[in-house]
Amino acid sequence: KGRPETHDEL
Amino acid sequence: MNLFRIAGDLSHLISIFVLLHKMRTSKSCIGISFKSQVLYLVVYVTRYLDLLWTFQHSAYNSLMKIIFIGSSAYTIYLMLNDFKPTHDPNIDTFKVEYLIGGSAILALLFPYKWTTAEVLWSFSIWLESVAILPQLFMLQRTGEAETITTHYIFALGAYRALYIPNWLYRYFMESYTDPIATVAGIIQTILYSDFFYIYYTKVLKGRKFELP
Repeated sequence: KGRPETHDEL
Repeated sequence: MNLFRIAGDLSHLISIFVLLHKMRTSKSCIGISFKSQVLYLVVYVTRYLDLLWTFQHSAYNSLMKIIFIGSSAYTIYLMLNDFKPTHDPNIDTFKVEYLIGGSAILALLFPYKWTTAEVLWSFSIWLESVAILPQLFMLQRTGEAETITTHYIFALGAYRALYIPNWLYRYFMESYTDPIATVAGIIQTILYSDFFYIYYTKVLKGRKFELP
């Protein structure tokens, strides 16, 4: 998967 | 979402409450670096700009982002108004220009994408990794700190330290990687390591935070 389009961490 | 990430986020929340509690009970911001607080506000505002277009993606993330930006702005408001007389700029002298400049250069050189939002996100990650330096520098100058101030710094440092096992977990379980955040998070944890050590050896054993 790698990195998603939006950052899902804070 | 895994246990490490939840623990990290909770640690961050705790640090905010500890800081506000410290200021309210002591009616002062003695020992708190105004420069670090301003850097954190810059970090949260530049990173969480995505609230404008990802607000509906995750209620949890959006709520936390609003809390981080809001509490950070509120802390600065308190330091500039209610507790201004207790702030001593003469011991808060770290040159933050280098931190901002260095973060900006790294962000421009290696963003995931050359878009405004991604460069600002990357900038915020690098800046966060060093934003504690004015605070640690101030501790070093004064040589000691109130116990509650050290609890605040510990909780804030633990947040990114706990993200490291979170990234390892995600790498193995989800094949997820975020090299910028991971490298910056490791740097951040290293910067705190001296502090963690003194906190562990002194404060946890019921003694005052004093530099050796």
